[in-house]
Amino acid sequence: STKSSGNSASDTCAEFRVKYVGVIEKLQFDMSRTLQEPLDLINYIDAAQQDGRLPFVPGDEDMILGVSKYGVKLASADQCDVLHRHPLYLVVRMLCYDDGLGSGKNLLALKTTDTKQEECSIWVYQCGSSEQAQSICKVLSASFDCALTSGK
Amino acid sequence: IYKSAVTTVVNPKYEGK
Repeated sequence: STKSSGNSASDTCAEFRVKYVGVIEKLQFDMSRTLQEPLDLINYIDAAQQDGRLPFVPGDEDMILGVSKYGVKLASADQCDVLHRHPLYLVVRMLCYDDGLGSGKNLLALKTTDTKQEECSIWVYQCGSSEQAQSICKVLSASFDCALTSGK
Repeated sequence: IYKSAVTTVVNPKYEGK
């Protein structure tokens, strides 16, 4: 279910129902340079799941992922508390891909950095379908464009 | 096994990083 308030893409805050898988934190920035290619990042996440740093299956609690020009936010389903807040300027990239288990679910790998760009983290979420993953990418891309134009 | 679409959205601020 996608609910976006506001009309123009600039102040859209689109919300998507997702599940949280886990995070790989404190990656050295130059280590993460090796994770630029999508397949490298997918293999890295796969390896992290194999050696237990990331679960294979997300928690079963539905959460709300909010994407806007301010950034990406993860809130509980009742939106009473915000669990993750990723300011847009610290979001490096987002990668969406099929989880390969045949259920059509997609994984979202959000790479963020810190203000000094010394370390990176990979936040992994799961959404219900590739269509939903595509819309999340569209809104994030529009948010980057909007920040770029209004950033100067 | 990841045959289907892989979509990447990059923040222009970090292009190439």
